[in-house]
This record gives sequence, structure tokens and C-alpha cells, in this order.
Amino acid sequence: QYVPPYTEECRSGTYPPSGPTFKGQAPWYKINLDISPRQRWHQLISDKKAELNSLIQGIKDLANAFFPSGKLVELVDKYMGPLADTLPFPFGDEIKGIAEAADIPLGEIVLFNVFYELFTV
Amino acid sequence: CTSVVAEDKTGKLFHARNLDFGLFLGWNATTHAWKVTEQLRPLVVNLDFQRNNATVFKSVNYAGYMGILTGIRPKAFTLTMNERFNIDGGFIGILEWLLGKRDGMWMGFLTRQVLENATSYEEAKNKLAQTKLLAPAYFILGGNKSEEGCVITRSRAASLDIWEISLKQGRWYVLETNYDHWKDPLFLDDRRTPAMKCMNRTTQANISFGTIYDVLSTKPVLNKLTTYTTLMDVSEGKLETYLRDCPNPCMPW
Repeated sequence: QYVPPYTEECRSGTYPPSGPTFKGQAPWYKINLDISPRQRWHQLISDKKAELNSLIQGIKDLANAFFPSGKLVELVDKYMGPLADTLPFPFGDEIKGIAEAADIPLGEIVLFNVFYELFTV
Repeated sequence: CTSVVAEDKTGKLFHARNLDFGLFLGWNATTHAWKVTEQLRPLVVNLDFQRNNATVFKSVNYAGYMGILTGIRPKAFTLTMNERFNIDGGFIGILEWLLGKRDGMWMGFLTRQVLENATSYEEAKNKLAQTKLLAPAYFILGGNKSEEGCVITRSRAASLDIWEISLKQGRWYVLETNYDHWKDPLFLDDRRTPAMKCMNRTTQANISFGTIYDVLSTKPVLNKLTTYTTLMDVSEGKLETYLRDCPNPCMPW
């Protein structure tokens, strides 16, 4: 159907995936629960640092488009960071480890991790 | 999002989902795609959480996000979570948390704790249904025995409904998008009807990874917000994740 909602007949034979709707397989990583929460995400975040920074920058650009003064991002950096200390174990320490490995302000990583709660309105 | 738990004729359970995210978070006019959705795709990873060198559970995450939206505890249960929009949403939960009222649980952290600690479908179901949350949600849970599959509709405080697979009633699958199953979906966002039409056409006798992937590849179940499709088989502990795209013509949600 070439007008919205672009419904189509039930697809068949799409598996194993290929073609224009398939963009590759997700890679696998091990998360070792026996090491400290601050360390366990290090390898993954080191590998995905550029992509994570790009996403966070994209969200900041969006926030700055609505609040050009940059105040919103300042508020996130100032007030969301301390939220990490209120999270139950081991989540606060894991978030700090992710922020360190990604070299991204803690408040911005906390924001990414509470995105779901924010977007249910 | 679209999640489905289905039981085949032999009693084997399959659980699959499309994860859609990024609505209204910037539009890229060049690629005709949501900006945040585009930026999330390269962050999709499969994770194998291990203790003493043995798998405790597996999940699909966006790198940098520690909560769980899609996960499997091999031989025990599978779990996905779909967003439930409500005026009494997570924003209020966050405000309460900031003001010191901390008796609710963050959604992603609850699912992570359930996958890490619960050892059975029933235990997982009870925890997901009874724990107070900061935001409303749909939890879609599959087990490892016949008729172990349900959609738990949650408000922040309580479980509003648990909708289960019931072979006696001819319900061999449960399917959830982002609307309460007892209400009609928003007419502008009806992914439920096409998804159920395709599931019904597939029939219980033919359900498999391949045919569920077909259902989740049919527009508008697949749409411009879809970042990945995951297929899970609890009895074999198998989890497969495929990054998705939806070239034009395709619904923006």
C-alpha cells in the first residue's frame, strides 16, 4: 500500500534475514558479574565509545534546539549526576564505571539510563 | 514496540520482539529517518551475563544502558518490556525519587534484577506484577512449559491485568504493542491488527523463528522506529538479534 499506513501483505521467507530491512547482526559481549560493578562494562563501553558519544551529542543537540541557552544540558550535568548515588547496588557503581569508560559526564549517562521513565508521559 | 510469546503444537515456546524507539526525537530529512533511532542502532549489543564463567542470563542492550528491555534466562523464562504511556508516567516517579520518596523501582533495574535472581517463570511473574515501579509498563513474559506466557499490564503502583496464553480458549499466543489489550489501539498507530492477522495466518502448527521473523518484518509492525528484532527460544537458551531498517515507503511509527 503506497499511502499511509503503508500496510503490506504478511511477509514470508524473510528468514534468515537479508535484504534492505536487515542491517546486520548484533555483536556479542560478556559481562562478568564476578568483577566490580565499576569495571564490568569497561570493555564494551571502550569499544562503543564513539557511538555512545555520538548518541549523547545528538540528544544534547536536540535539547539545545529547544533551549538554545544550553541551560538544560547544564542542569542535567549538575543535578542528574548525584542521582547515581541514590540508585540501588550495583547500579550506581555501574553507571559511574560507564561514564568513566565513555568519558562522558555522569549526569548524561544517568539521563540515558532513566530515558524510559522520562518518555512514558 | 511489538512483543509476542507463542506456543507451537509441541508445547515449545518462542518469544520475539521489535524494539521501536526515538519518536519525535529529531528527523533526518536526508535519510528520512528518526535521528535518535539511527544513532541507537550501532549501540545494539547482545550480552552474556556470567558468574563463575557460566551464563546466568542473556540480554539485548544499547551500550551504556544497564537496564534490561529484552532478556532470556535459559531453560527458565524470557522477558521483554514494552512502553506504556500514561499521564501518571515516569516523570512523576522521577520527581518523587528526587524528592526522597524512593519506594518505587526503576523499570530497567527491576527487569535486570528479575533476570539475575528469579529462577522460574512464576517467581519472575510475581516480582514483575508486585514490585512498585516509577513508571507504567507492559512486561511480556514467557516460560518453559506449556501455557507459560503472559502480558502483565502495570501501573506504577499495581498490576492492572495479567493476560495469559490459554490453549483451551484457543489463545496460543499473546501479542502486545503499546496499548492495553482490552482497549482498541490508537487508530494512527495500529500495529496490533496487522501483527495478529499475520500470526493467525501463520497458524500454531507453523510457528518458528522464521515465521515470527516474517510477522515482525511486515509493515507497519516493522516501521521507522524499529532498531532491532530479537528472537528467543527458552528451551535451547537461544537469542538472536538483527538490526533493522525500514526504507520508504514506511510508517514513521
